[in-house]
Amino acid sequence: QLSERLQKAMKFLRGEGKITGKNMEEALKMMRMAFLEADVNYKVVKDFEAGIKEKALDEKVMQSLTPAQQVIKIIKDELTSLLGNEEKKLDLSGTPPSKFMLVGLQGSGKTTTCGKLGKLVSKQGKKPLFVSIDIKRPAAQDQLKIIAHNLNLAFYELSKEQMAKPTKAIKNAIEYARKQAFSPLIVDTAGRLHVDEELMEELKIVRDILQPNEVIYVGDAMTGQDAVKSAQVFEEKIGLTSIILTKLDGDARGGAALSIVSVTGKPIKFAGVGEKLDQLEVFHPDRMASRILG
Amino acid sequence: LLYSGKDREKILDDLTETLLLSDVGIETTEKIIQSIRVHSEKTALFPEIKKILEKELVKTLSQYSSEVKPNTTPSVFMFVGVNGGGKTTTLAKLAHLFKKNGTEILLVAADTFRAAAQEQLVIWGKRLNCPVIKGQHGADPASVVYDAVQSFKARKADILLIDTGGRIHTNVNLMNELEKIRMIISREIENAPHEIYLVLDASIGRNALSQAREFLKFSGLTGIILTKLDGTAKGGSVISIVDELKLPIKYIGVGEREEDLFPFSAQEFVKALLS
Ligand SMILES: Nc1nc2c(ncn2[C@@H]2O[C@H](COP(=O)(O)OP(=O)(O)OP(=O)(O)O)[C@@H](O)[C@H]2O)c(=O)[nH]1
Ligand SMILES: Nc1nc2c(ncn2[C@@H]2O[C@H](COP(=O)(O)OP(=O)(O)OP(=O)(O)O)[C@@H](O)[C@H]2O)c(=O)[nH]1
Ligand SMILES: [Mg+2]
Ligand SMILES: [Mg+2]
Repeated sequence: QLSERLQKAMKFLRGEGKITGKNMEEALKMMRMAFLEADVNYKVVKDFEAGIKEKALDEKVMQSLTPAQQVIKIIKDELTSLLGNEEKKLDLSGTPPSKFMLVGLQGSGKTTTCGKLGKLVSKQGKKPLFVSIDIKRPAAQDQLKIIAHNLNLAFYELSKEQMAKPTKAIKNAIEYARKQAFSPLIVDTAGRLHVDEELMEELKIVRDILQPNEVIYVGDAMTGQDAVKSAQVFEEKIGLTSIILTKLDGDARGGAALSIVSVTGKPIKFAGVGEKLDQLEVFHPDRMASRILG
Repeated sequence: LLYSGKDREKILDDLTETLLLSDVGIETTEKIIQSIRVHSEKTALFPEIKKILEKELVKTLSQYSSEVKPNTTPSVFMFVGVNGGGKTTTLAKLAHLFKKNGTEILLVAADTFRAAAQEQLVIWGKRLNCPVIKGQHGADPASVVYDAVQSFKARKADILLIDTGGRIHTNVNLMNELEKIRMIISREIENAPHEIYLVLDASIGRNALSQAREFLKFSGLTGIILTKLDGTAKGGSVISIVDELKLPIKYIGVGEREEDLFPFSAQEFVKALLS
């Protein structure tokens, strides 16, 4: 099922009789509008359109009996392949403990997602250890501690000295995990703006100490045009390995998914689909493509 | 210097791109640009056209009063919105703002669901020296609000600030819960809640309008507070909300500290939007 604008584009092409370069351009313009309506970043849409154009302007498509159908299929296939073709697993490789670090803007769902990942890996037989280096947000430590407690999983509690020096806390947590055979170590970080140079630098230092298997960017699915800016800076300054998109239980079309993948080149591995700790799904690129298009 | 129709279209295209990149949304942008096309001289250059656009946007955003109570006490405020938008932090900021005038402010931690939600507000209450009324974790939020309202009346306090749990606007049960909370308040205190603020993250795209519509329908809304404008998001999604739902933008949040809240200025907002 397609958005009104894409249906209009199809109707337009069907009504044109002969398909030419000119009316294909017009149809692609309608597609551009449909993508903008789905909150895909304006510049990402333009790049995407350029990628589609060549395939759409192919002789076979233009001569086909159902050019509109063909174009829509090209769009859907291209979108799905951009969003990631195969299911991507978490990186739990190497000498234990494996380490995950969750990063992103304020309120995107990092702390909750830490819990969801812990529950997921513990169902796979792992023994995760949670630690939070968010010493700023009121009750951030409590929040992750309660989540761990509700899941019957281990939480590394920071001492007063560690609260003053989170980088030391990280080293101690790794050591503790190693000694007590916990893996993965799941590190929750404070939300921060990509334009806050000091906090981005702090995050880089933490990553260097932690040497994580996964640096997971936790992004809110209802983000609009700004999705590219923040994801891009996190990728440039910290380096990401994967993405988790949250709040997909809402009705946002989720164009941020395409924007974030395009600008970081990193795969979306999971989708948050609710507040409960079992509400994490493997990311399905084809379903996301349909959602963006419809 | 020959001026051609092509230059004018290029100017309008550039402004279209600016608006789209600021999350104004495609339909609202088309409407605005069409109006600019009609209201600008055929020979106008970029600075003049941009000025017309500015004036038009400021006019749209200033239409409904941004003036805030409490100029009458007792005053009851409710904070609603989807998950993670900044409700709890914004409530604390407003408590800080109102406290300057020596009023007695009670905070209500009615998010009994999310881990450490009540603890979060309790810490803010200690910092701001405002009592916090909370309930058992997992209790019915409506009962926490009911108790808080009784306490508020008994103490003859001036301002009651009610924090609610984040919720997805398409979750009917949670939206009904919000409606129930509002009904309890209005039944117990005349004309209350005096203000129901939708706390909206400035980086949200088109979904902001659906959110506003649903919260308006279930809990009612008297205004919007746009948060996280200290980031790079422009918050353009509020324009369609103001235009369609006739809601004023009361404040903007520009940081995580209690002082990072300012009354909304349409001029400043539009200037930043178009920069
Ligand atoms: N509906 C829904 N809510 C979610 C989802 N993920 C997280 N949340 C909610 O979003 C809100 C913010 O989640 P947090 O985990 O506190 O976000 P955070 O990124 O750690 O926030 P900061 O640490 O302040 O940056 C909470 O109300 C969560 O319950 C999701 O997938 N769906
Ligand atoms: N940079 C910035 N961060 C903000 C602003 N307002 C809130 N935050 C941060 O956003 C995150 C979420 O804020 P909360 O107050 O917990 O949001 P909430 O809406 O109450 O979240 P839920 O109750 O879980 O739905 C916290 O890390 C806040 O510090 C703002 O104006 N600017
Ligand atoms: Mg957190
Ligand atoms: Mg809250």
